[in-house]
Amino acid sequence: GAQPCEKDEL
Amino acid sequence: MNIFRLAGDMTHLLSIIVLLLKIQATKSCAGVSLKTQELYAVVFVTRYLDLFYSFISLYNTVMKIIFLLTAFTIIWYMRKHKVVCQTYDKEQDTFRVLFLIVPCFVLALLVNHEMSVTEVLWTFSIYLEAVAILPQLVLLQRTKNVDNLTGNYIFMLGSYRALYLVNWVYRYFTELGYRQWIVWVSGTVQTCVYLDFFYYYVQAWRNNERMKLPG
Repeated sequence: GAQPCEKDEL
Repeated sequence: MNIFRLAGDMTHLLSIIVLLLKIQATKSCAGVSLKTQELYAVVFVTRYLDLFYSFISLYNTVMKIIFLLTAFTIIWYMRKHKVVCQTYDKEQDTFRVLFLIVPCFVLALLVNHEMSVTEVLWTFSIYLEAVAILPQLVLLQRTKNVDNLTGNYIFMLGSYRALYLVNWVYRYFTELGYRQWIVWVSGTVQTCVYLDFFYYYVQAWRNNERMKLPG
């Protein structure tokens, strides 16, 4: 399923 | 963080510095689209809301703050600086930004990871960034002659996106379970938006002449 991944990109 | 990602971020930062230096040194923003700059400000504000509730690294936080501050500085120059604002091509910069903002927002409501305010706004910022350069490209097409600095600015923005693509391929093969479809698809679209521009930029560079777009 769609998991919000860690937003480590800018 | 891999080398492609770092190179991408640095190219992005450099593109903004080039634009700011052009404006400061020539006291002119001729050929620069205020609409695009305002869209970038919207992109950064909606994406970096996580500055308030999550910490990833010092690098991450500092870069976010720099992107936000420089975006608003450029807008300030174009709208408020008494010399620079007179050089703004207001009559030519007429792209209807709502045609970009509304569809991106609707898409963010429909396709997202989680139906929360911050997640929808983050997704919206990803979609909007993919098309935010369009008013700038339209302005360029209208004014035909592209000055070197504006050309370099757009070329670097496009390169930054291309480097991010390589970064995603690298991460896909090196990080287990790493995937982010929304970002990948939007980022690919965003990079494709620059292809036509790249073609004319490289052609001008090879012929050692000033860049010109076809009518």
